Amino acid sequence: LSRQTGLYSFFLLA
Amino acid sequence: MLELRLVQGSLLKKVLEAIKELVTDANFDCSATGFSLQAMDSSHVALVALLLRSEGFEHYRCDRNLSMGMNLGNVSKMLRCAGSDDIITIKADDGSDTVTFMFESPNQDKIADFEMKLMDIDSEHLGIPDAEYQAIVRMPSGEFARICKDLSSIGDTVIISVTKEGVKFSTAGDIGTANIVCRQNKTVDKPEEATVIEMQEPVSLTFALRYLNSFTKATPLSETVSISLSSDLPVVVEYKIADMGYVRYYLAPKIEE
Repeated sequence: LSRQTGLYSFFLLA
Repeated sequence: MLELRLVQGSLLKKVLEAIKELVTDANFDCSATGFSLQAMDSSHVALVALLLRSEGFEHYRCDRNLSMGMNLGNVSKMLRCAGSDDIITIKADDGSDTVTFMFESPNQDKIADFEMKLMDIDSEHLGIPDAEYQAIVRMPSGEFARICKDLSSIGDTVIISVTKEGVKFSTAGDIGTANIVCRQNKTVDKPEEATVIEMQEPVSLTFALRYLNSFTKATPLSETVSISLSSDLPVVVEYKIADMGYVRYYLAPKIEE
């Protein structure tokens, strides 16, 4: 099983 | 006052087709640098970044930075009224709550203007640092689109694995499995038909095919696509827009539990 990560796990709000 | 004239208006039509499936509403930002957009899909898993540099326009006037909120479905509806050879001009006055798209036929015998209401959108800009990627694959955009489409009839996710030998796209579903390997192939007649792999170290990542298929709506913008992969970063799928800029898509990976 795989879990979908989100962009907030990698990038911060500018 | 904003006035952007693009002789190759079809580019703008293609850009809208490339992003409207992923993002519903977005702010178009206009500055001295160019016409740009950054927006995430509603689930915050994918992001699209567009840049059309000011030098690429035949006329580019942007007196002050301007952010214009638009429903992309509505923009697409307006731009579909432009002929494929039409010159498109985007106009807006400071403080106005509308934007005007003007379409001129190549021999100037038909001029149309479509005024569209702007909307207030709370935009969330992500800071995306420049990164060194473990592997960058450049390949024909049509080939990449075909692979994503074919694999999505078998499975929901794709594992993209890059080695020195090539790039492998794998999927698995209820009916079976599929693997497609594209070998590095620089010795082709035309550079746009080449598959080129720049690899620092092997990398393997899993992505939802639904999003990749959505990214391939940008295929008409460029003959080639580049896919940049690192194990601790979202993949970047980039379509260059000749002489003008790019559409880049970022997609967060799926991680094994």
